[in-house]
Amino acid sequence: MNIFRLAGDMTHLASVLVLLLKIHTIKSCAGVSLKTQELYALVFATRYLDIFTDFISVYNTVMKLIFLGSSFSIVWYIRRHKIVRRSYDKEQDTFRHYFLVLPCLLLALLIHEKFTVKELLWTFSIYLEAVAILPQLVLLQRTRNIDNLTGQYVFLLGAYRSLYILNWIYRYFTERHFVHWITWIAGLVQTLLYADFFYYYFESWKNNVKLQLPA
Amino acid sequence: KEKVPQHDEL
Repeated sequence: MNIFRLAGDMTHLASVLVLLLKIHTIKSCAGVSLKTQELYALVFATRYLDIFTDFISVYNTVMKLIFLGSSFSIVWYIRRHKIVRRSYDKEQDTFRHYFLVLPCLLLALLIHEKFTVKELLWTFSIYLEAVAILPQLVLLQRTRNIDNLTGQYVFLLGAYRSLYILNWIYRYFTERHFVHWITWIAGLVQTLLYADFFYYYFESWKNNVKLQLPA
Repeated sequence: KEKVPQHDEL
């Protein structure tokens, strides 16, 4: 475990906690895309099947359980909680799941490291994670006014994969640990999707004005 | 021996 990996995991954890905090305390999910949250729940459910088969470390297992638990609770809050669900803007959050899920499924069937169920699901989860933020980014673009917590959530989520890339570079040089090129490409795509958001996030921070995305 | 890719990251 190096500092980049730890920082990446911590920003990932923080992003989820920020979102849960917002939903739980303000009882509102305004500006949050249910589509993105459902895709993340699917990402974790397909990637972390290995908690039943492999043991890596207590840290690893605990983190996996946290990500599974938090993603499914967020989905539950937006769909089922009697107050939170009222703040969900269904009309704006129109991105179609299958538009992302199907291509990722096909790509995983075509490009993978090993043809086993577990490995295919893992590869699928890597592809899906790379693009799962899209419904959320589209929603931000549509609503334009972004509250602080939602902005921080997206920022932390983007920071997480960028730190993972630094972690892969570091591991390559220190441990000669090779991350498969599938992971590299997906990770780079995932990080690049945030480039635009990062730009406006830092601009608003620098000028000390409220974050707004251009129409 | 067969190399099984192990995913030790999250």
